Amino acid sequence: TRSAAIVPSSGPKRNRGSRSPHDGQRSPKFLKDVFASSPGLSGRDDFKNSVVPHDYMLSIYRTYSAAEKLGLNASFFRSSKSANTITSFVDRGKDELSHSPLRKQKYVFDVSTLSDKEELVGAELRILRKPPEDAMSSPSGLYNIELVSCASDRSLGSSVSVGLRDARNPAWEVLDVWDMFKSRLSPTHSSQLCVELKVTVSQSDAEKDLRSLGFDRGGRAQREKAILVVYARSRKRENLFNEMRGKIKSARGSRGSEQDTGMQFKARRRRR
Amino acid sequence: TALSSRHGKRHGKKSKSRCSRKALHVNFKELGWDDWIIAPLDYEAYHCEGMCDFPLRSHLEPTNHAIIQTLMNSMDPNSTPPSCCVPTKLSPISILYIDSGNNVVYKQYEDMVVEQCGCR
Repeated sequence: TRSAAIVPSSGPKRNRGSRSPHDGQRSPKFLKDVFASSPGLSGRDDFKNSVVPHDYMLSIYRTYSAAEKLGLNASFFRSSKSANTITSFVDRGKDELSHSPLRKQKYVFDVSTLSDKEELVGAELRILRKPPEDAMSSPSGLYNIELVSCASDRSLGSSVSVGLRDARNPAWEVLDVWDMFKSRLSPTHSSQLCVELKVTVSQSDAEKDLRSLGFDRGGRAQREKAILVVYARSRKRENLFNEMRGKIKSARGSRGSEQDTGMQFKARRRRR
Repeated sequence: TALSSRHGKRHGKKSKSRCSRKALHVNFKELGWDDWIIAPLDYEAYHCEGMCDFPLRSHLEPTNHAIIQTLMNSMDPNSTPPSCCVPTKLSPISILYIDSGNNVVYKQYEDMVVEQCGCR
């Protein structure tokens, strides 16, 4: 098998075949033109560089594409939950510096891009716990990580017990939030999903300081931020051009009231 | 004939090979799609090329209609074109990309690689 290429190739490969990829009327070259000249999408290299994939998503890609090359269907993997689409939403919440000790944290995700054409089959919250520098003096034992609703402070039934004595190294805590997630995603669902995290010592209701346990979000890199991972199964075969259409649409939206660029787009469409 | 003459071949000579799978290396960077596709940056898609002429071989898995069309073409090329050499079996590939909301998405896209060609 060949390992998946994550690192950009050093330069364009040409003359590999007898036919140029730009040959023919059905070449997607025109899509490239639309893309490149769409305001809001120009300078997408900068945009792409600002989006850093989490290791978990890279790992999913590597595993499933390697399985594909061996002729295995990725949906056979238990971890995939029979999904063929896995989306990661990065946490937009911030810790309030004034709160010390930090008893609760709000994790906020913008899930507005979830498509109603896909059947959702699972969701999990992945939070990086980085032990503080004075980890040796931090309390050890079993802790309950629990999620509650931001709006009602009601438990969402998602909790996990962690033995901190064994976890001095950074580790991703994974909470299955599927039950909570599906109950909140009605046809009129909000584009924001907000959950509050708190940690208690086992057999006690005392809420612990999240900073001392390694949940401090200050100064974290993009790939260290918590992610909501949503597993979905497409109900019908989708083609790549759906993604392109979505992007063009979003670019139009981001243009706002720039009327002159609207004229440019119309002119481009006429030319096409 | 038109294709043969474009490639500088002599008229009348059967220069095109039979329908089969040929290499087609797709480079998303060259397509300008590397601004939203994270990985892979390229892959082998293959394509189908060649003639579907009489007699059709069984490995091309022709439909009954393709057999009839090919027969008609062999009898009178002016009345009926030959059947088409097209993908008859395709397989998916995994793509990691950035969606319109800046989220990183893994998706398995169906029908991205030609596994088998046939006459239809």
